[in-house]
Amino acid sequence: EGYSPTLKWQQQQVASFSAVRQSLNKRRNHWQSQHLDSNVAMPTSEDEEGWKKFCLGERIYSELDVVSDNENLGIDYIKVGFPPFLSIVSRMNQATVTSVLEYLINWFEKKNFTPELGRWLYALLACLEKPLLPEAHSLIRQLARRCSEVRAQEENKNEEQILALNLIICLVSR
Amino acid sequence: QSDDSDVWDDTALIKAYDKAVASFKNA
Repeated sequence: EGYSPTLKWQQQQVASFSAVRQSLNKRRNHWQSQHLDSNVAMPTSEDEEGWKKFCLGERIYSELDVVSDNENLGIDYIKVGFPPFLSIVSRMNQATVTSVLEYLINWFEKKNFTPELGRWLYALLACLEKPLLPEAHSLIRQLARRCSEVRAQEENKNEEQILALNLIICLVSR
Repeated sequence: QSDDSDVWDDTALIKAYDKAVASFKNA
């Protein structure tokens, strides 16, 4: 009660997500051919720890306190993690998308939800092509269950987190 | 459907996610 989104909101999210997936498919070839910055070193498909660091950043991965870095005006993606830029996710084939999804879900099984994790999960779900392979199907169901579990434990209604969890549960289940 | 080329820059998926999460507040 009070945590669940309305049916109308869910339907809107499903429609928007579908449009996002279509646009992504249309532009995948274009973004695949775009030049990547020299600091973007994508891990190999099997490198679970490498992908966790790449997506979430060394600060979250190593559970370090976030220290404000005033003298550094640019964003250090090694520390804060690379966001799911189209030029990055378009380079990932379906096997890699599924593997990284699995790595991040493994992470989420033991750790807290963060905005960085939410963005990557959303982006990887958008990259999954249908028909879903059985392992992908099983993975995203596991993801929705974990989101539901974390949501149920949330007592103080950290609003931003509930919204993000609701979004993932909605996209997976619908 | 309108042409969404303008909003489909390298950050399009990030913006789509942030927009979806923000939209709940208005639901």
